[in-house]
Amino acid sequence: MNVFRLAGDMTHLLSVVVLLLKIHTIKSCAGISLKTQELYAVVFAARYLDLFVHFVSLYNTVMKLVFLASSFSIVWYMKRHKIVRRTYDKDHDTFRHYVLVLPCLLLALLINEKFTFREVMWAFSIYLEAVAIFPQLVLLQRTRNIDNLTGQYVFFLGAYRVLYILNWIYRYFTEPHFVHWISWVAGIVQTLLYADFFYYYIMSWKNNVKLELPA
Amino acid sequence: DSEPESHDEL
Repeated sequence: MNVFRLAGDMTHLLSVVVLLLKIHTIKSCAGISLKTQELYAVVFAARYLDLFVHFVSLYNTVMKLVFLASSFSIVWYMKRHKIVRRTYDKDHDTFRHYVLVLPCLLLALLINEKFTFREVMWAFSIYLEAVAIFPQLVLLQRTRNIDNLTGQYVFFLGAYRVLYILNWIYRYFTEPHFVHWISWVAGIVQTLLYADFFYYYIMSWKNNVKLELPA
Repeated sequence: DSEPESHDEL
């Protein structure tokens, strides 16, 4: 495993930790999109179907379990926890799941590395992850006061994507057969979705003002 | 039947 991949996994993990910290200690999920969180739970469930069939390493298995457990518990907190759920901004989180899920499913049936159930689900998870941040970005745009933890959460998620691209470039040069168009194209699309957010995030940090996205 | 190595990522 190269340094970019490890740093990518760590920022991904950090984003989850930041979000759990917000939910667990502040008991608030204000500014967080439940739609995005539900989509991530679907992404991990679809991708990690191989969890008990295909062993890569202890690291891999543990990380998969962490992402599965954290994504489902975040959804649980936002829907069921009696204090946290009251802070959920339902009125502004109006994105419809099927708008993203159905095209991704269709695309996975058409474009996959092998037409087997697990491979189609894997491709589906890659496509869905690429667009799952969409409801979150829409919600941020509608939120007047974006708190620091929410901004950091999205920032770490975006950093994870950038680092994964560096990881693929590194792997391409060190493992010449490592060509996976599905994850590369989807990954680049996913990273571009963050470009706008990154711009405003860095500007707000540089000018020391509160983060706000233009409507 | 071996897995594609892209599946060693998370």
